[in-house]
Amino acid sequence: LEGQVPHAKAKYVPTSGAYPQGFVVSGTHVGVKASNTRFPDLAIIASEKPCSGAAVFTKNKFQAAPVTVSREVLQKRGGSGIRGVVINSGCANAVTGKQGIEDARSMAAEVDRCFSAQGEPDDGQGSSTIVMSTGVIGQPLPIAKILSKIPTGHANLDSSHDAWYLTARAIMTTDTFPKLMTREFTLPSTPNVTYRLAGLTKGAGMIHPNMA
Amino acid sequence: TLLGIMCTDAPVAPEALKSILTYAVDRSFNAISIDGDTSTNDTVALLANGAAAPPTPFKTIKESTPYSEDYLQLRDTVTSFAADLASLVVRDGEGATKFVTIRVTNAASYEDAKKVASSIARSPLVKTALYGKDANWGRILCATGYASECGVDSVVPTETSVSFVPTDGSPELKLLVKGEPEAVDENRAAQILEEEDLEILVRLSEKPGEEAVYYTCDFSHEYVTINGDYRT
Repeated sequence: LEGQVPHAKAKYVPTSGAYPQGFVVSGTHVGVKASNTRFPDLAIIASEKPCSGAAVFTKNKFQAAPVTVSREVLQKRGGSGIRGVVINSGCANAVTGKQGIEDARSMAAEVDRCFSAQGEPDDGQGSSTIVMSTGVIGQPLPIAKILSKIPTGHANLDSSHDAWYLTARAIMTTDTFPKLMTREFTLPSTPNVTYRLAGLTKGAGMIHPNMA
Repeated sequence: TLLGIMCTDAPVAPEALKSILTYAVDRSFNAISIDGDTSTNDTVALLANGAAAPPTPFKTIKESTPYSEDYLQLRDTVTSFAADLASLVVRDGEGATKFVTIRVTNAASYEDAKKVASSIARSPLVKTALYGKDANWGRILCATGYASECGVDSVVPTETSVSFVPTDGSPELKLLVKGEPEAVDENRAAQILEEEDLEILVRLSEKPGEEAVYYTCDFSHEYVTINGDYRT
């Protein structure tokens, strides 16, 4: 992926970071868009242990299937016992009807299955995975392709800077550079403990968010 | 579409996480505009696993009234972090050549200030003027004025002032003071607009009040090229 970031934007792309403990990530090539023959387009961000989770979603009346499914996951669990997020780029899975909902649920279920296969007990509260998609609207997801690569993405989960970089790269659409940041901080009650924040984001067009 | 994921190893209870995220997003990802279009997929998630917390005592940050110091510190840290992340999105706006901060001050309420800032940030005429490096305060004022259609009551033409604030720390360039146009030094304006970063400061009154910040970019030929070519 070297040389892919425009020179003027290189200053915004970190070459290292202090990442939060207990989080592992991966970026995997699927080829959601047939024209994408080399870049990662499937991201998984996971906590090694179940964690707290919260999300805000678009207030657009036409909400994409992953928005509906992720809201269900968080509501059902009350924001507890979340394991991670799975994201594909290249296809938004928006305005795709009942099949879109099924596809979004399948993506989450496949990530859940990968964790179960590691011997983790099922807590009986349904999926613990948040789903996101981004890309063109109105096309069905190539779900078989995506599902077939989730185990690879799960197997490649890692905490290194390179893994975070690839993950940030995997969620890009018309973005020209991966957007990744980290920060360290302390809290008043535990001044000797250093906590960390890592964040990745994407977006370049169709941007005027109004989320709740 | 905007997507964002933030992860922390601080220990945070779900209800606190939810309110921290909402507060942070309102002041960051919900305060940016590239082209004024709200996507079907916009989502920002925040995960907290407590992995860095000392084993004993394990203190989980909870929302409470009055808010604890830890809660407020974490909320402000996440807010500033989210604003920096959101800024990266604006810097990568399709075809963008400028990063513009719109600061609206002295409003009757935070909501009023944010609506005015949003109105300016999504105005195609303001954004094309910025691309053309034109200190066109008339378009800024126009967008400020029609924010009243969104329920803003605190815009009073004779109390409104507009300035460009350079990012190099030099004094602001006043374009309009209390509704009266200033004699603008065009060379100075051109100098300021030559820079990638710019702040537009709109004071709705001389009296102290609430402030909101919005981040946006200019509109260029390249935006039309990119989106004319993009296929659904």
